[in-house]
Amino acid sequence: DSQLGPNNVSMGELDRIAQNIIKSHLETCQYTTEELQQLAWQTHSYEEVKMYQSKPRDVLWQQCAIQITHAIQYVVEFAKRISGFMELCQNDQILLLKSGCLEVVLVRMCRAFNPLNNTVLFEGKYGGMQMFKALGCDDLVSAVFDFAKSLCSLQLTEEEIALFSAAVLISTDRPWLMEPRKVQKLQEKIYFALQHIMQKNHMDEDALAKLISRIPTLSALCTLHTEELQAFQQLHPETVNVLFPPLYKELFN
Amino acid sequence: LKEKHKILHQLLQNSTS
Repeated sequence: DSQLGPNNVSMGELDRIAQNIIKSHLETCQYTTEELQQLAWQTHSYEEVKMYQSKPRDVLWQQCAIQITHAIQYVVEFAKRISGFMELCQNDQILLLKSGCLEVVLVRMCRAFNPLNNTVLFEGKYGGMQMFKALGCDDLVSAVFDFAKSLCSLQLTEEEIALFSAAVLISTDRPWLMEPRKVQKLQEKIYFALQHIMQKNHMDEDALAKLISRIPTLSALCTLHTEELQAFQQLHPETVNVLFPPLYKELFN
Repeated sequence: LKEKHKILHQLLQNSTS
């Protein structure tokens, strides 16, 4: 425990941080790795994909908003279990989750993405991009699929996904933080723990740099999502106001 | 911020299940 790692954080502490985050991640994932492996080749049939494609735009948007909101609730639970997160002030807890929850959902999505046939788990089975055609935002859907494929190519372990999710969430890049120093200290420890695990697992010395280089894409995807939501809302204000989950509206509207 | 994010605030306040 007395051996010192970067920035004089003891290796024992880094290990405790890593173990806490990995446990929090595993306890709050919607699907276990085993469940995902069992489902991996259960794909929506041609008829089912056609059925999604023929849905009215607002109906599919609503279905996606419900799925995203469900996934976000698990991310909130993940955040709460990270040691140090609940010690941040309430303002910063809300800010970090508001700006980072969708990014974490997208990181977690790579667990439920099959890069061999470019399909993602949606409503119980895997399906390709064409399943989301009726949303009317091909650019966003295609960018999300590209991101998932690119993250999968890094072949991250469950531990690395956990620590990367925490690093994405606990970020000093978010504007209006009240205690940025406190967030920074926590973020640094998470990065050191991530670095330590990646050095252990990967032969590729640039693996961590490659992973970090995906963060701007995450941010761009979230901006694109907000823009698409605004465009959708202009055409279907009633759907958003009445039928979308209140948490989704609170976070993105 | 709490006022504008009542649901998120409530989720954060709920005890971890």
